[in-house]
Amino acid sequence: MFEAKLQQGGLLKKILESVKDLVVDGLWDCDGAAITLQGMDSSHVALVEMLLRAEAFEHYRCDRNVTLGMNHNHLSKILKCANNDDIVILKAADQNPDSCSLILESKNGEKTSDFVVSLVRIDTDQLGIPETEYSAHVKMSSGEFQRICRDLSQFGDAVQITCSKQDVKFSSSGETGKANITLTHSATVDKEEESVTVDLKEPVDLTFALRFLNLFTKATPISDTVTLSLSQEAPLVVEYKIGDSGHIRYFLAPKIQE
Amino acid sequence: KPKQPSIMNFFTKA
Repeated sequence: MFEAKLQQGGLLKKILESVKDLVVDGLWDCDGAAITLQGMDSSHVALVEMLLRAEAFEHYRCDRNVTLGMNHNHLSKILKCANNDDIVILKAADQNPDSCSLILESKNGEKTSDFVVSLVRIDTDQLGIPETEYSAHVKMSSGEFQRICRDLSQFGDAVQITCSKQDVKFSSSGETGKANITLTHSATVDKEEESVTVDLKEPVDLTFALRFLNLFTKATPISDTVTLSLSQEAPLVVEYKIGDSGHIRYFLAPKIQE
Repeated sequence: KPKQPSIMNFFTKA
């Protein structure tokens, strides 16, 4: 039997909003320690990995490892019925389940809703994500990053990210013209979510498709800050922490000049 | 026009 009870249903709502426009169907791997979701967009350009450890749950029981093939649109419809402060319980049999139950309990306990969603067969390959030493880590406000990606999308379909010791520059150009946004490394980190910290081993200069970055920033409500990890020749990692009990990581390869 | 590689060029099947 797999059963997981989340005190804050709003978190699951935000997680679905973070992945459903990028990955239609995803494999939710549940084991004794955590729920892990990994999926790619339909064109296999980007990858998202979500991890939510058992400690995030009020109650977590997973007698045998079970993989739930979830259609994220169906799951999102159910979660649209949930309030942020509802308790959400996920339940599934652990012998090749063909469905998953979701129970929503209102905070005052007067309303209980239960849904059964059919699981989908997904035969995507699970990819191994190698541990990588990155040349640069940029930690910044998630809202700021979302705003930069949105604003620069008006100038071009790609953003060039250049990191130096002092700052990180986002540039885009197209027929509208050229736009540069430069964030200076904050000297003092007083308010974490408003500062920009650049941890640089060596300078990087990479170009990424804004269409995907704007899909990644759907996770902005999950965390006040976002961390970008960059290396020449390696996919960009855009990471949003889920409190202390997990993360959502998006991976996107840099564009290469023909 | 710059090319967009697939993520599968970088991560192997587990």
